[in-house]
Amino acid sequence: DLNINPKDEL
Amino acid sequence: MNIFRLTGDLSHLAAIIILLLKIWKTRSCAGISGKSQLLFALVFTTRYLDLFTSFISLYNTSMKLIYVACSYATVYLIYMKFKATYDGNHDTFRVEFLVVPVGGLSFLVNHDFSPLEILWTFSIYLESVAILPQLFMISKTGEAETITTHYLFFLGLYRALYLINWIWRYYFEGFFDLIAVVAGVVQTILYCDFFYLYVTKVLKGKKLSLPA
Repeated sequence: DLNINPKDEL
Repeated sequence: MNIFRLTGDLSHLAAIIILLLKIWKTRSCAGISGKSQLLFALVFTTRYLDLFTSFISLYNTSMKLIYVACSYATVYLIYMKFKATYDGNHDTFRVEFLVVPVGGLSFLVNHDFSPLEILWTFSIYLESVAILPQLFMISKTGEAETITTHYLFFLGLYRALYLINWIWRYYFEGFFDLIAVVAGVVQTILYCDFFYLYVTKVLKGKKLSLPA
């Protein structure tokens, strides 16, 4: 899983 | 949200506030690279476009807005309000040597070939090298004001704490973002030389100056 979206980090 | 992520964000915020206050209180941006600050404004602008497309949390939205607003305020102070104090003669790093390759790389290596994702990738790559004009300026003048070194310390510490956050998230959440991690490692490595000088000189009460 590449965790494309959403971006929870800043 | 783990403690490393939170302290990383707070460290980033501290860096940004320290720089703004330094410029505001001394009414001068001497020793500060306007080019690095322009790059950081570009980094935040291209990364936080998702403010318009997705809501994650009140914390996430507010921090993004604060970072963007502060970075634009910093650029305004350097290039407009206190322009007379800006040391442009020493701020001679060629930013196109960063922006062009980073732009190309973000088109080639990304998670998804879509505009927002490419811009996010661009911002991650650009952030990793955006401090180079500032470090170049310090190496050129051979010194930095102590308050500027505090700024750099917190700015470097932020990404180092994110690295620990990513190790934590990998083990406990299965989260892994190769692009962010590689760029984060590069970014942190760029600060290592500075961290050494900060610990051996600044923390012992000496001014940061480089041998001629």
